[in-house]
Amino acid sequence: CTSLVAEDKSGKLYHARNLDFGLFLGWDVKNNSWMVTELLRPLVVNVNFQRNNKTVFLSTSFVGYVGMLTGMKPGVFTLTMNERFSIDGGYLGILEWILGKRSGAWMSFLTRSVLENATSYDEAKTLLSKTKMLAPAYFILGGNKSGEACVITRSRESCLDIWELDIKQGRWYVLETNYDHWKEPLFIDNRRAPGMKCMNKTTQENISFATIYDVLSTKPVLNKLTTYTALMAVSDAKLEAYLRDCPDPCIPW
Amino acid sequence: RAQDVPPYTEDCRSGTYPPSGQTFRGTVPWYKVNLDQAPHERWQQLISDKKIQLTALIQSIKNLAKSIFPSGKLIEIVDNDLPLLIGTLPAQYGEEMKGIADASGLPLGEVILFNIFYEVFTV
Repeated sequence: CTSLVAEDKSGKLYHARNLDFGLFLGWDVKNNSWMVTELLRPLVVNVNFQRNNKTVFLSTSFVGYVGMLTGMKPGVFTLTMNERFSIDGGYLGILEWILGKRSGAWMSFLTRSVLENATSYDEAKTLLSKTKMLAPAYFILGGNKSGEACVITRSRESCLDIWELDIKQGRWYVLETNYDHWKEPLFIDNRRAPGMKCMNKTTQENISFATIYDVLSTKPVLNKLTTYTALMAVSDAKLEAYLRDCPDPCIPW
Repeated sequence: RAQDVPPYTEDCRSGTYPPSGQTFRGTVPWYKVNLDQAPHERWQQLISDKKIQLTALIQSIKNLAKSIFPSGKLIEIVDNDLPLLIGTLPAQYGEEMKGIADASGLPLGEVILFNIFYEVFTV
């Protein structure tokens, strides 16, 4: 996955992502594609969750999956999560859960609960950084005020790092793939450098849905695992999602 | 051309929005989910519209599992043992999963597996 939050010159925040899923889950030799990724695309839906006929939050999701990977509380915050691989992974959390140690939260239920119940950027940030979890993860969170965006790097037990937007230091966007931002990505899976190169080339003056979509359409940020691209602008309560394809030549991940 | 060599790194794209062309597969439909409804009922409309696609995905995952464990033991565990977890999951999500299983006709264990895929695959 690739997620980013960027702030334009007027202080407006944009949050976008490519959702990549299905690595090693069956390669279709005939069509040069991942089988599960192909089957996931028709299941992508945008959902408006309502209570008393009023929107509580918006989400791009997969039918049958009750947790959330991409969502927005209009006017309040935006949230995406990226997978964080670790030996101390979710399978250990599941094992602990089965054995009765149930103090951790399931990742996608936590994000759903945050989207449903948190009422501010700060509250969402606290919940995502402090709740014990069954699996490690990256949470990419955007607010509705200038400077409100961060990447929260989580292990199962604790928050390892919070990487924040810092306009004064010239950090007008944060971009996260599936590696700790202070370490080099795996050399055969470097989507971070091409993504950052395109963001830098775009410049803060020109950031918009259109230019962010361009960044997320550039290979290998766009790859054979990309199921959808979602674009969010919290101040406009605007969420757009598009199904993606990556015709050859295209890296499988 | 350099971009044709793995990892197929392109020059930064421009002019791709509004989406069209070969990298665009289609728009994403909108649905409403009413949180005032009982959790069991919330996903009925969506599941009824996408039952065939959901079943195809789950079947494909089962086929993959069968190719790794041809005895079918893994699927047996998913179908018979995973539903035992349902009572331990946060209440509304457990009920929603039961509703999805009932509406789609899929075994509850397979719906649970789909919902905990993230935890399973983070290694």
